[in-house]
Amino acid sequence: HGFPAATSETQEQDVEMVKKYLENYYNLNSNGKKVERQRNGGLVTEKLKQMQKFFGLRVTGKPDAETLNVMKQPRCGVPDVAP
Amino acid sequence: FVLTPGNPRWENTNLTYRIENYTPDLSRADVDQAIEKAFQLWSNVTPLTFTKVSEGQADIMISFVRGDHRDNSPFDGPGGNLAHAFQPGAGIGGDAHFDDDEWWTSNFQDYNLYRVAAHEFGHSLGLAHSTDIGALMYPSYTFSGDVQLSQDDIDGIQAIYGPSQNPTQPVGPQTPEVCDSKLTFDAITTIRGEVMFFKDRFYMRTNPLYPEVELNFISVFWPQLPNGLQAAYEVADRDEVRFFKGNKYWAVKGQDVLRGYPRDIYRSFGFPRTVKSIDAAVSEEDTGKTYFFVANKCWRYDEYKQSMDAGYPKMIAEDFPGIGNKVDAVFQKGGFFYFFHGRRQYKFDPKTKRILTLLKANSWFNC
Repeated sequence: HGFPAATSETQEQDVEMVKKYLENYYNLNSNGKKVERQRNGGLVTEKLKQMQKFFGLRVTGKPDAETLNVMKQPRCGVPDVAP
Repeated sequence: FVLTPGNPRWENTNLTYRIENYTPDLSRADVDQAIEKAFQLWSNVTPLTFTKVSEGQADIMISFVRGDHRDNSPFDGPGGNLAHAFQPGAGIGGDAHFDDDEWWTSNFQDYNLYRVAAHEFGHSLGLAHSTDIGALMYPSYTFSGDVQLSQDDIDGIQAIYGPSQNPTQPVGPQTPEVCDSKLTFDAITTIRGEVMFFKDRFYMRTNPLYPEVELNFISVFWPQLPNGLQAAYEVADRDEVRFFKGNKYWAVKGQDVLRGYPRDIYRSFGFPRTVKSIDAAVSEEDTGKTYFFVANKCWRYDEYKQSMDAGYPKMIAEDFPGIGNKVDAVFQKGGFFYFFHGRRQYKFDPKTKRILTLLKANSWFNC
């Protein structure tokens, strides 16, 4: 939030936060080997889109400023999607 | 709203709860009261009853814990994950855990225990997270001064347990739908080059870089402002926005509410006491003239002289022919005035005193 609305690039630590958020609330599993990680990349994009859709954000699959802003907000620990 | 997958529910609707331990942040009485009020929100709209017990196993066990507390869902220190609760069922079912690495409060400082408990007990009763930002069951923490079930929350819990036996069914506030053609506004103002629309507890704003309309609680920016604002305008060369409700007004600079507010409109602007509230207001940047709209009349205030101009009030139709005799909201952009009344919006040229276009109220939201 702010005036004018913030638009920032994704920082390194944001990438970690995105992954943690998706693991906690969108069932992105965190284990997996190299190959898995490739697939995980696609999985992260898919989970990110699920989160953006839930919060009414533009569904880009990319951690843009609005998406990061929502992820930084304090919240309930219960996942947003069924296990 | 969303029901927990599998639709778990309590068959016995007379439930017990027990507060196993207390946070040191609040008195025991404050914790007891926050928990009791949180349950009351849900019992008011369903046949559910909640009885506090002091020992033994209750249906809903409430505790303050930190870090890994052996339920396979560790907390994460201050911020982030505030609390969680389990769906209806035996054992841990229904239980609610609050992260005691948070600071728990009974006011609008982070984090209000009553507000978080009301959300968690929704889970204890069988609700999952709602996508409605105005619902208590929305995942992110917001606190807009009062804690109330939205209509979305009521619809959700009554889908599981049915309505209460109350003769009159309580209803809750609806969250505005930005593309609802029936959408009307309480107030609209420019602010640092953007336009902000206000309705009930919410603001809406568009961002040139982002097509989605941002809708959130007014308290996200200005927790001291009341809900249900009635008028707002920007004095651009002072980088100040003024918000009006009743005979009071507040001034903000960006996200800061200026000290010494609210003030009253009589002493500050010279309104007669017959004026009880302002319907709409807009300030013309190049002349420093601010127009106030009250019922079918308008007043003109000179921001430089800081006094009302002579010859006012006038009927709205004299200075602004064609826009009708009531204004809900108005703002200025690009030298034009945009007047809103109900679902209608009039683009008005103050120089030629002519309406240029008739638009839908939510035409700014790219629906």
